[in-house]
Amino acid sequence: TLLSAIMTDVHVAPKALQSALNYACARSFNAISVDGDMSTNDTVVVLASGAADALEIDEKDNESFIQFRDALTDVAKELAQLVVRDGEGATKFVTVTVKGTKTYDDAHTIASRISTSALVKTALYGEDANWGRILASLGSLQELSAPIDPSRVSVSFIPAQQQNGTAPSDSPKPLLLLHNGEPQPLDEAHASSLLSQTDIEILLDIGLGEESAQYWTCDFSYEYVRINGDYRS
Amino acid sequence: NLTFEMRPPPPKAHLHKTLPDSAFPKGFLLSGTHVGIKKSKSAEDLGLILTTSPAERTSAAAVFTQNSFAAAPVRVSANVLAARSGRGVRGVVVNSGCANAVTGQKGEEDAWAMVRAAGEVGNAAVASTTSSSPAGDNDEANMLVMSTGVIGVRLPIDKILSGIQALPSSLGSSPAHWDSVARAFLTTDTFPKLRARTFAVTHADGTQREYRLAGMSKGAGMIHPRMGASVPTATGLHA
Repeated sequence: TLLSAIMTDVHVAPKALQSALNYACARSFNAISVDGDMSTNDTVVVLASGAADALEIDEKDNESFIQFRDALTDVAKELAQLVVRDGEGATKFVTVTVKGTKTYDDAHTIASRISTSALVKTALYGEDANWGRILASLGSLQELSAPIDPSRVSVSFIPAQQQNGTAPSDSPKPLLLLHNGEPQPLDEAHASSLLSQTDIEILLDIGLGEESAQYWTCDFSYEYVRINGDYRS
Repeated sequence: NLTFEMRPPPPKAHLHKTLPDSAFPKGFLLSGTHVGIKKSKSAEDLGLILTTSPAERTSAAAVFTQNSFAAAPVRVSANVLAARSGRGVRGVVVNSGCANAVTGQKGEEDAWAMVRAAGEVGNAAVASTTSSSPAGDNDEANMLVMSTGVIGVRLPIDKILSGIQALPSSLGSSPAHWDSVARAFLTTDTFPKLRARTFAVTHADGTQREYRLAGMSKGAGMIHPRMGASVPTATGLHA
């Protein structure tokens, strides 16, 4: 179960607070997966005390609302990512970035599908750059607004970025596995070096549009089965 | 034939952060304690978060699971929030170790009992710690409730209600108080997830003010949320 409580001392109108939370949640808690199962109890609550000062933030005041909304989104994203890092049995923290779709929903749906594929997640545990499993999982989607054109799809594994948007200087170089539907020569040593990292990013370019989305997931290990095989109701 | 050995999970100690008092938002009192829901005697399993501000100054929002078997605390919290239109919510009471999910009518009654008990102690605690009364809002149905843990088992509600009555004596706003509530959320998690930060907002009158945000989360398994602002209309009660 995912639970979260976020508190702030901003004075904010209830409607604006709900709007900010909806936005933040779509880009954080609703963009993570550990095992693909939705709980009966998932809840995120935001409480605003208004204790800092009397100036109320409302959606009508666009600039202040967006600044608050973005701060809330940043905190929510970090709290959501911590849940993935603590995923049962997880040994990898994986960012799935999908770009080049016609709509945000398409990018989100593709990222969600890859993030919940048991075969992709076991390959990540095995540190295998298995782009075939990635393509198979996204190719099964029927609910996209525009059908995938296999000749336009590119897949890369890249070292996870730090908070400043750069990769550590000693991290491996990005690994392009598929470019416009054509498999690229694979350097096993390079792939092994990159996939042995704890933090990995899978980058997909669908080649159809300008929209993008991110999802965060983890690998699927023996330990996950042990924990949940032992758990008793 | 296994080609590799089982690996231990990566170390997570670095995920704890030391946070100064100044990073946490003003206007909150918190406490986490052990009341006997979890087997481990040292593990916090009940938490309370209260705002000390006047009711008209506070606001709340939430998103909830879209699972058709949405648990009693989910439905009750959505009900409280809707009834108050997001204004004047006094706080949140949370327990771990039992999800109070698929527990029928009794589960619903238990969730409401938690809301009322927490509302009562919350109103009293806030009135005693502030010079003015909490805006005259003594409504006891002004708390949200969250539960997590095993599904299909009833809450040990007597232990929980006794624990709620005792919580005011340990309320505070130090980083340790925030941490104790973050721990009261945990189930199979291996570390508490607590973050806080300051941020600036430029208001329409041109003034720039600094505010604070602090949040805690829990979760390790059964994680693939798709939450929305309302709960599914068909409740699992009839299935």
